[in-house]
Amino acid sequence: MNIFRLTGDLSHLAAIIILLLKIWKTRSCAGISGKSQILFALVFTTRYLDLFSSFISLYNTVMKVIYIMCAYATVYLIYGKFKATYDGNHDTFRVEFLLIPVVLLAVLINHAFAPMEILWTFSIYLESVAILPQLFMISKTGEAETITTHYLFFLGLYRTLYLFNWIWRFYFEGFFDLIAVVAGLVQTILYCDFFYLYITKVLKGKKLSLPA
Amino acid sequence: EVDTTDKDEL
Repeated sequence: MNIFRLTGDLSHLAAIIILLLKIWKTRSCAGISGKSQILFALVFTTRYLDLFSSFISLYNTVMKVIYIMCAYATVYLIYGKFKATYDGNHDTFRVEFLLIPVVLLAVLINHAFAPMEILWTFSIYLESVAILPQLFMISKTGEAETITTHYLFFLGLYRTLYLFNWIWRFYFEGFFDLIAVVAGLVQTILYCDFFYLYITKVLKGKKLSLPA
Repeated sequence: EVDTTDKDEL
């Protein structure tokens, strides 16, 4: 555990809680892509199956359980409790275009051809692109609520901090996981455009809206 | 060399 890993995890947690609170407080999931949230629930489910097979640390177990529970709570709020406010007409990203290549890639490029390892690899690849339906939705409507942009910022920051964590681990522990690093790089790059808009607009008090 | 059992990261 190093400072980048810890702040990365906390940033991830902050993102998840910001989104849950936004939906709960406003009683609305307008502007939120339910598809991205289902993909994130799938990411956590397939990655954290080792909760049943191995114990790493209390921290590890608690965080995994919190992430999974929050992910399913978010999906429930969007498709259950606040379904009437879900903006399905703008949430039109074709997720099969992500899922099919990700499944194929996980089967072809993994550390070991074993069910648990393939599911872990699938979750790593899927996480890197799971935000695309959300970004697509924002590009379609041309705007995002400020609280939604805070959510996206912390979610993007999390994987960026993990990149520094991996640099740290490479130098000080000799640890290097090519699959995680490449997927993490892709994931971070997808947020770059958003980071630019967040810094130049939202942090200056303006709403995030894209030119028509 | 990656230890595939090292799943400490979240």
